[in-house]
Amino acid sequence: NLSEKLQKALGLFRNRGRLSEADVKKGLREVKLALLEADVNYLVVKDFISRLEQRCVGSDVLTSLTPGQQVIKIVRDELTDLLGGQWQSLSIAERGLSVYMMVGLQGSGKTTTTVKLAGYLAGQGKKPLVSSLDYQRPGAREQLAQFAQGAGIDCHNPEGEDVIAGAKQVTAAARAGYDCLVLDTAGRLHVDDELMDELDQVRQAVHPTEAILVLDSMTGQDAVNVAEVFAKRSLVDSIILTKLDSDTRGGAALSVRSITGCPVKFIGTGEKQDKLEKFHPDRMASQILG
Amino acid sequence: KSSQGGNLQEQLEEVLLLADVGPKTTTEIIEKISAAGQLDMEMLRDQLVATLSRHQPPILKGPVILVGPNGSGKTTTVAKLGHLLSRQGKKVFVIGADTFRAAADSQLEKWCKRLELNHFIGSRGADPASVVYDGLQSTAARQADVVLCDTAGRLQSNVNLMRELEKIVRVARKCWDGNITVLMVLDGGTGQSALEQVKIYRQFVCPEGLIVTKLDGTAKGGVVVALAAELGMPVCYLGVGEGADDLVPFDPEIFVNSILK
Ligand SMILES: Nc1nc2c(ncn2[C@@H]2O[C@H](COP(=O)(O)OP(=O)(O)OP(=O)(O)O)[C@@H](O)[C@H]2O)c(=O)[nH]1
Ligand SMILES: Nc1nc2c(ncn2[C@@H]2O[C@H](COP(=O)(O)OP(=O)(O)OP(=O)(O)O)[C@@H](O)[C@H]2O)c(=O)[nH]1
Ligand SMILES: [Mg+2]
Ligand SMILES: [Mg+2]
Repeated sequence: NLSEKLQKALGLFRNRGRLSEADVKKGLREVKLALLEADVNYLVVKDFISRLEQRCVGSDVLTSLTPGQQVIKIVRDELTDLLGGQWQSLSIAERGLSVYMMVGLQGSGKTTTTVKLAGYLAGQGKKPLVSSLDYQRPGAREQLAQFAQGAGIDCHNPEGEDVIAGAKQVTAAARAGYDCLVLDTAGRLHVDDELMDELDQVRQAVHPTEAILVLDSMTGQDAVNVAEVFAKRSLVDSIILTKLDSDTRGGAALSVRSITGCPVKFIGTGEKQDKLEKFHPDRMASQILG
Repeated sequence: KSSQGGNLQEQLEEVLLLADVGPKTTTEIIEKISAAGQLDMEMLRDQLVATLSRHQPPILKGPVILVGPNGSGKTTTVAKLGHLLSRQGKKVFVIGADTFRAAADSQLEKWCKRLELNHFIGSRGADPASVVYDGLQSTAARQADVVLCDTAGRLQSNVNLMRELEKIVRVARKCWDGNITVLMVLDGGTGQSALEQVKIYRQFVCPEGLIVTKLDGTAKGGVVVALAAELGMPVCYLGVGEGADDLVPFDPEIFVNSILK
């Protein structure tokens, strides 16, 4: 792992004084490799490494640490900071219905996460309703209805084929009896202008309290392209990273956070309804570094 | 002159890294073509095509079991592949063995009806190995040229689910007189995790080829170069959309051109 590689590269002697430029160059080469292996975007890595260089060179080596340990500490702190520092909670509407809109690429975990998030809200004392606006994937509405039922979450899927009309209808209906609504949408490509426009129209129709980008944590270099386009269209207030039970390093977390500035609030850690956890930047930092 | 060379090397590395080829395979490929004395785009193109052409994908005959991580596109690919093979004049039978996920049965059923594919879908909660067994024992399966079998998505890190899949494949092999093929369906946006995924899947069920999906977005799918170089895993088809016709046979030249674009 990285910590062992740094110990090897920079030696095991506890220094007295400052990190030498040679130490920093050697150490950051290992860090760059670790980040690329972890799927952090190449351009994000370049930028991150140059920031680190400035922080590391001449930094005081705490006499209790080896140069390798010192570099790791600086990297981990910087990474944790970039990932948001600490957990940020879901926004709640100041009054009336809180609407959460789940968006993202095909197969990222939106439908599953819709129910998980509703379960989290129920656990917070809220009364959530879920609804599917996916009128195109075969069996999508059934999938949400069945999964919600298994989790004891109310589900209302409007009839008809017009996504915007359906969105308006369910948002109005939800106000009677619920204080939050989680909307599942169809998976789509960020480069599909027609479907991205549709999502834009849904957003303008329902004014979500939070638009949440649901992203597969094993996404590679493409994560920034996806996040950038969704963010440009004001379709990302926060991010949920799914399938983190896969032991993936999850470098996409750093990439999307850097590109959008939006916080990752939750992570998916399994297929069952209770497998949603709060995102901890420090734990993610360690995971990315491997 | 040397700084110019350094710049070109960096440019080529950047192209490969941004395409998800990964740092290890990128370094190997760049070193290989530098050692041959010619660090340029044409050499790189040739080396990539060679890597991707080295291992032949399997011929699809009899049972073909599609496996892979959650959400990669297995169910949709079963439908597309069934459609493609039917249009080639083959008799296709589809077995739905995802008995775990909500509405998995309904999703595949709707696809098969839409595409007029002969099918047997296991119901939710049934034992998946039994569904495969029953499906393969049927007359329809015995009379088909290809039997496509869909399975539930699973992460390689879940040992119990990998053991379940191992059992499904073992049961299929035992009850079929002839070869069965396992294909792994990977999301084209996957990064370096694909290496671990394929390694572990190989230990449990020996996939002979890959189908890489969702390449109609901006993801390049370059990790398949690493999978070919490190694991000798060939690619059979590419998924390029959500429609029935959006499955194309893998062509290394076309694929490499899109990586280097
Ligand atoms: N292991 C694991 N599987 C997950 C997780 N989240 C979702 N899944 C699985 O991933 C697959 C895809 O999830 P869906 O909820 O259908 O994804 P989606 O984004 O709604 O897909 P589309 O609607 O087709 O775009 C399913 O098999 C889910 O059970 C997770 O955190 N861990
Ligand atoms: N754009 C695009 N979408 C695809 C492609 N292949 C599959 N999809 C979509 O990806 C999503 C997931 O596909 P599924 O077939 O349900 O994936 P799966 O692997 O069976 O999922 P699980 O059974 O839940 O593990 C669906 O919305 C599909 O329409 C492709 O080649 N391109
Ligand atoms: Mg869905
Ligand atoms: Mg499926």
